[in-house]
Amino acid sequence: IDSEDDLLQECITSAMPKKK
Amino acid sequence: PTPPYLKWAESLHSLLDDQDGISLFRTFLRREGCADLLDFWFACSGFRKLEPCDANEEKRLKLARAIYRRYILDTSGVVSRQTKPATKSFIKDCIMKQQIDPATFDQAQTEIQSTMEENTYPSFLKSDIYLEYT
Repeated sequence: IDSEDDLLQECITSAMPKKK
Repeated sequence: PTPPYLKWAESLHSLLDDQDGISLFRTFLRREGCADLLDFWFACSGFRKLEPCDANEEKRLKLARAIYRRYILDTSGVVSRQTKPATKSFIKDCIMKQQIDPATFDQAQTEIQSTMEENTYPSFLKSDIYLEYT
């Protein structure tokens, strides 16, 4: 089970633009 | 073609649409002690992208709680200070009632975005960090 911090970090990363 | 760093000066969205722009903006915000504004803005966008379906419900609730605890609950934090009391109450209610809509954080994200557009983004464009980069 992910910790809250991991979940939050994953969420932030998922919203970032991908490398062009 | 227009260099990326000139595009960053067109709008906050142009800046946040570029990995290098985000990285430089984060360096600036960290120096100003308000990098949470940027992380919260992306956390809200990431939350909205999570599909509300049965398989995701537990994850969405856990994530909503994590965002709330990390950025909203701590009233001394920059995100909490820049979010209207009514908006904070709305998010708290949603979490207490476990009614987690994809738009739960939309209003708070809009308020934080306005803070960045009115304050930190113009300051960033005038900062030595940005000017040295260009």
